[in-house]
Amino acid sequence: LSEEQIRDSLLQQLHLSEVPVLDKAAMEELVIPAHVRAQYVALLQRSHRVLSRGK
Amino acid sequence: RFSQKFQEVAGRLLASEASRHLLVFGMEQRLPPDSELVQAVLRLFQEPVPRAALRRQERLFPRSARARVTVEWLRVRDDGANRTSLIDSRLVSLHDSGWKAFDVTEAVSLWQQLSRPRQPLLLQVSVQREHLGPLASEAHRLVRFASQAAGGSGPREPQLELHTLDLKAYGAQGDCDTEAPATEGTLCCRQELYIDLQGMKWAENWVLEPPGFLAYECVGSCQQSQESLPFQWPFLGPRQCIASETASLPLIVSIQEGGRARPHVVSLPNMRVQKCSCASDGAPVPRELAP
Repeated sequence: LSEEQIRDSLLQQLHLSEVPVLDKAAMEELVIPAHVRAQYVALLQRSHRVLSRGK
Repeated sequence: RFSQKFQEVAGRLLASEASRHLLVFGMEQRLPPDSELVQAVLRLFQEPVPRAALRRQERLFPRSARARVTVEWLRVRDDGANRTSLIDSRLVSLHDSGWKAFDVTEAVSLWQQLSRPRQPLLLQVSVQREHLGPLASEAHRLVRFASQAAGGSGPREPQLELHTLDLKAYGAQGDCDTEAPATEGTLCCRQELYIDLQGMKWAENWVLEPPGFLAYECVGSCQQSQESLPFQWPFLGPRQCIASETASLPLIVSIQEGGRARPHVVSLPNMRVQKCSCASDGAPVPRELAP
């Protein structure tokens, strides 16, 4: 799994042609809302459940 | 005939008069748990046709002395309905006799995917006319395969030959030994591989979570089978150590929307290796069975 493969997969998932240029100052102020974090955690847990269940 | 759009077409039904045999193989314990099926061969003994019958057939139908033999896997569904899958079909000559081999690997692979307790393996063998039509040959009536002798096993009864590989020697070895680094002689295993997203320049300010993840990779070599199989699959490559099961990776990324950045959850498929296996490129892949 290379760095390029991860980047290309992410671009494909977001339907983007190139990596977006984001303002660093704006990013530092960005807060992840609770519902977004909950969605992320749920996906993480689901993929770990698949992992522990095996084939 | 019920459609307004098409003109009615009259047809004639030409009976195929197939003869059908159902072969039942009790398969439990035939395939050891730590083994991989490489090939399954059904062997049927074609009985010789009596000379007089052969001469009569040649006189009546001088052009065709062949019949079509079809092998299907028969599955009895939970609701009692029968479902057949075509496994092999070929023409056999009336002049032939002796053992005929059919590649039934797909049937056994499909049977292995049934939920337990599994029904026996059911193979339906039918002998049909080569062609349909008023002047079609009757050769199919003369093609006969030896069946199981009553009360015991005969030398010519149908046989199912299973070629397997012991996965302890020929399969992947689970997770690699973290103490010993993988070398050329290492057998196929899953090795830890940490992907540091924070260290990637392009991910800066874009990927918010996670800072990195354990992706794993498949390393090492696979032992090659030296056995000469009855059916040589032309496109089958060597056994290679590959990721046979993968999991997705959720990420929180920032996306630009209406002039401002907003966190967004995205899931990237096949980013983490769950299982490594030794597999040949070109080998039949077991399919998901519909209920």
